[in-house]
Amino acid sequence: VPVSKVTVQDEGFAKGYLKRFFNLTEEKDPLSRKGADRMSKKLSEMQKFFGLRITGTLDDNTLEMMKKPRCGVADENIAR
Amino acid sequence: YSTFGDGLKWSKNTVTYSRIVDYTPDLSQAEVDDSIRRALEVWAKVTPLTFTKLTSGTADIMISFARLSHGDNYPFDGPDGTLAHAFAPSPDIGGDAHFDDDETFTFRSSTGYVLFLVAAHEFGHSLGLSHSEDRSALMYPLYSYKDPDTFVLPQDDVRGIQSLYGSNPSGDTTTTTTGSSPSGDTTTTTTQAPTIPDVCSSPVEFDAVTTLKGEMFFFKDSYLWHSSSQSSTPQKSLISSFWPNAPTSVDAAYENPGTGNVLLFKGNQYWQFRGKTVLPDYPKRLSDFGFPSSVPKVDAAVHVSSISRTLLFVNNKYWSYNEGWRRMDRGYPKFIHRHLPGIGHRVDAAFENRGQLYFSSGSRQTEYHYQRRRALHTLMNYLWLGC
Repeated sequence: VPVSKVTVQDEGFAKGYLKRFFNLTEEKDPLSRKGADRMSKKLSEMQKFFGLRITGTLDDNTLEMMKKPRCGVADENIAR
Repeated sequence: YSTFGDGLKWSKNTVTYSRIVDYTPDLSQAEVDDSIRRALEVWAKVTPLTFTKLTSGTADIMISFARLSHGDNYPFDGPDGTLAHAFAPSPDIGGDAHFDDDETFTFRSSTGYVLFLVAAHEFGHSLGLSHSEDRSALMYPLYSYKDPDTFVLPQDDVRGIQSLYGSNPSGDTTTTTTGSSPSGDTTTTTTQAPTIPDVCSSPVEFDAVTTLKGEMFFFKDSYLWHSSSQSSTPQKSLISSFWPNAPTSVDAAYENPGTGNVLLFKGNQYWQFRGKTVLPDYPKRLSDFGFPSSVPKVDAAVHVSSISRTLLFVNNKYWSYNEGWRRMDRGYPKFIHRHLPGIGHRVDAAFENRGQLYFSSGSRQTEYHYQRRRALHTLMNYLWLGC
């Protein structure tokens, strides 16, 4: 079973990325069920946008995509 | 493509942009200014928009280089990651473009981020486009290197920006610089699309020549002469007015009479057009055509109808391409001077007219009988241009 190399830091980085580009809003209790669902939903949105396999979980490919050089404008239409 | 919606676009066609106050140390000021100007020209070319540079005062698009937290709610993040951002059209910060000065920006090298490419993307936002899901689009959020000298705005971006502003009615692109000079008077310099010199006043060298359904196109820099049955003298215009997705200038061109398509070559890429429309998946690399990867560019190309072969010239050699089998013939390349005696060692442009071949080199060309491998006449290029 391929062991994912995703670390706690990666989780933090991913959360920041989703907040910045996919309008992930802060959950009062980030560890709550609702917070996890929200993160998973935004991960799926990002994976769909970039043509990745839509898993809703933070895997190596998704993390690699998040680290590519890019424009700082949001991908979801919150830029307005 | 996608737009910011809610009518977030400029309600005028003259958009102003600022001179840059704090330049990045990665490039000379001239390189930065040229990158910015060409990045705006990408959008001016396909819309009615014109861009005026203000050397003082507040412009619609204020351009700056900054690091980390820089006064808006979107701090940069050090090297790599976020390269730049821009704001949708609106007053104040709207339209402004900020570039992360912790990045290594380059003029054209792929060993950093080409400022022209990053700026052209950000100005798409400044004009009202948000990100595209099309990986080949300029407005795709991830950076990918492209040769700035052969850059052509992808169709997805053209459709996106024209959904906001319409197309360019004239084909000209103008960026002007207006503002007060030290003496206080206003200086206005306007750079129009290249004015086309009077061709008969001096010898002319062709970059490429092609036929197309009985008409002829003579390419030089970013423009061409087009001779058709409607006019006794060839008409001058920009390449982009015939083939909007073509590179600014071309190295070689030919018509495949079997398909009626035109192929244009520039650098190590080539485009195939049916009418004005570029075919899907183009541009392609020369290696896809069948050239070895060592070939940097094609100098000339001509389809020889009597043998159904296309001859393609690279430095002092040439290849023969079988259009039917869609592959290069065996035994090539061959030396030009040995197998096509009488046309010299190199060719700038080549075409066929009424069964004869014409090989142009410098301002002259040789009329050539292919079957007899004999040069018939030498003539000046500009004779084809009504001179």
